[in-house]
Amino acid sequence: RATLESAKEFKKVVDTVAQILDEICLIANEDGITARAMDPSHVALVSLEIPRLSFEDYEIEGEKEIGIDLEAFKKIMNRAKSKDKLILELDEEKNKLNVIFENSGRRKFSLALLDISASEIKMPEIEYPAVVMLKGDAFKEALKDADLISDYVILKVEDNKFIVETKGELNDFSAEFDEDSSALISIESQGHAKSAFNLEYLLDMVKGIKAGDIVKLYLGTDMPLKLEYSLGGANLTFLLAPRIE
Amino acid sequence: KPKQMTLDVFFK
Repeated sequence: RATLESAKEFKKVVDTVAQILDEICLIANEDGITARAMDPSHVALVSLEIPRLSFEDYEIEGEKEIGIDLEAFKKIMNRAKSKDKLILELDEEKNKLNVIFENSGRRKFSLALLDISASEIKMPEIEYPAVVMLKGDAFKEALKDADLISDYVILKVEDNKFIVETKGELNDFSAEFDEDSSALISIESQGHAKSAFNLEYLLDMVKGIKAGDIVKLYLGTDMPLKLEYSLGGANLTFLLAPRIE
Repeated sequence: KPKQMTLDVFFK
């Protein structure tokens, strides 16, 4: 049984993960809740971690695997109201996850669990030549700009600048974040990094980002992008395979 | 034409 202070914040987590995956197996143990899975095409990976400390209350015995249909969970979470607390309660007898919104009253959905097991995927240990921290909404806006021009985007780090660019058949777009840019928090690089990525996936991954959030990007040349940010007490990490010329 | 890679290549 786990209680989160803001159901509405957690809704964003579920929305974002549901953009990429159809189902997920949550692992709940005394450290908190984690989950990791690749999308069916193996282009993207989502890793979710909600540390025990993010919960207002958290009770567990042993370790539980909770298989969830994300489309159904998303629909339920969309009913969260702004002051609702969220209680997630595993009913092992009925094989259901109770999703409870608590405010002046108490609304309970019982979500049927899926018979899936947790994936054994470990994050690959990749050495990245460049790490960029920037304001999440600035990154999201640059991706939306690029989306007007093409279906892919090039993310580059060169000369202590982070660049988002794309070329269409007729039109081009580029956004530069250098040390003078208030959106750029930090940039560490050993040499250049340049990789191209599918924009649809990237836009799905940044869906939950809002003003004030900070994203951390790990980049290389023709390497997967690693993207991290925190949302509603959850740490989200995404990997996205590059497009290669 | 650019080719979309999968993550499998990078998991080795």
